[in-house]
Amino acid sequence: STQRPRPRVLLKAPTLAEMEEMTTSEEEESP
Amino acid sequence: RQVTVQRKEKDFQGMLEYHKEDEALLIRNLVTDLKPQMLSGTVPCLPAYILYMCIRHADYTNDDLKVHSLLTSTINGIKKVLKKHNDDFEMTSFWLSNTCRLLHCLKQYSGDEGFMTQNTAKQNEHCLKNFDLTEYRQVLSDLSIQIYQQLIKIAEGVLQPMIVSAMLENESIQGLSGVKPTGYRKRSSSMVDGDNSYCLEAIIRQMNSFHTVLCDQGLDPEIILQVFKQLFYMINAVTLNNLLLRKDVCSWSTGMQLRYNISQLEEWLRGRNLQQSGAVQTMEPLIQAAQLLQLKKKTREDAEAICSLCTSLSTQQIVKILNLYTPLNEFEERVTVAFIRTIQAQLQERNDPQQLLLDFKHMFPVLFPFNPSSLTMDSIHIPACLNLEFLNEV
Repeated sequence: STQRPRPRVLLKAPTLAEMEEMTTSEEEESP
Repeated sequence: RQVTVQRKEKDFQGMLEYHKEDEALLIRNLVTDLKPQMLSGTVPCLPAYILYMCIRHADYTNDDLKVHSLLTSTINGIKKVLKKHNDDFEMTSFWLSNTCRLLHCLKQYSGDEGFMTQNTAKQNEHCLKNFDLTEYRQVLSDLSIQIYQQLIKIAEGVLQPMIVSAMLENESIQGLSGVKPTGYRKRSSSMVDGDNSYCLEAIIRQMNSFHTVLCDQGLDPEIILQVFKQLFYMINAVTLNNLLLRKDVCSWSTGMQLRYNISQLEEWLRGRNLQQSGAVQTMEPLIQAAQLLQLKKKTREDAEAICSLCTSLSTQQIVKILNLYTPLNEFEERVTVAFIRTIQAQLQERNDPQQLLLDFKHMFPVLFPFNPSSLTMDSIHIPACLNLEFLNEV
């Protein structure tokens, strides 16, 4: 077919360091 | 009248579906609680392929939250395993292989033409349809670098205690102990009885073990080459630093033994087909130090020969070795001050680094070249031992 593929949507991702911070704060919150 | 509708068994399209509430179980069984030994005999990097097939189904159903959640849980799960097993070479290399493979899958099936050149038509059908995961690829690449650094740290920690005795103190060449510098024989023989004495075979055995694990786990060959270049650099740096600080090993006989040991390591690299790693080149300062110990050190011609040979050693290092050089017996002369001055004069135009010792903790930057797989997703079988029966093949 001549139909062009639909452009994919960019999924924003946190950086590895940001992920680290998120898990650290989650661990701190949990008892 | 009963009508029997015969439905054709639907072909597996290489996607895996799961309920959102099973994500934690998936990560636990496939990442955090998984033991690499459970997967022996299966296709290398199986967890990476399974995770990609799950991501692909979430992409297929256009569920961005599910993709986000799965990738975040996967990355955090891998980090948790690495933290728990931070001195386990096998576990670390297993997750390096799988993280790199997942990264390769996200490229190979991204839909970017640059990554699809080696894909079969079937593989092209398995590309992502809705989402661009470029940013997650960056996170996985950063994670791979962290895992690589942990792997090198573990391997170096195992090898480092062996290096000095195996490279400088152990005598495997028969009859060489008779030509040791007088006054140092006792120390050398007492080391053999000590707890921290290793021979070169111990290093080679250990490297065989590392290499076998890396190959069995399907780590990319280009990364394996970089691992051994890094380890050989460390062997070179630790050995040379010790040579530069110890008078008792600066002798003709140690030079001879050292050159033999290096040739054994070179032979090991050839035997494992790792000669294009650049590992031997990192040993060049040590090779030249071994030669310097063996060369004549008397005439102006000797000085010229040393200067033209020792291009990977700094002036400071050459002078230090000459100063420490210990004659074998009363018939061999010490290196004269005049000879050392001649060397210094000949090398004064060199713009050498000032520090005497090598940084044995230096790390070469690692590269993870794209390495697409010829495997097709629909050919992958999930073994029962993984306890992933809640995954539905789609």
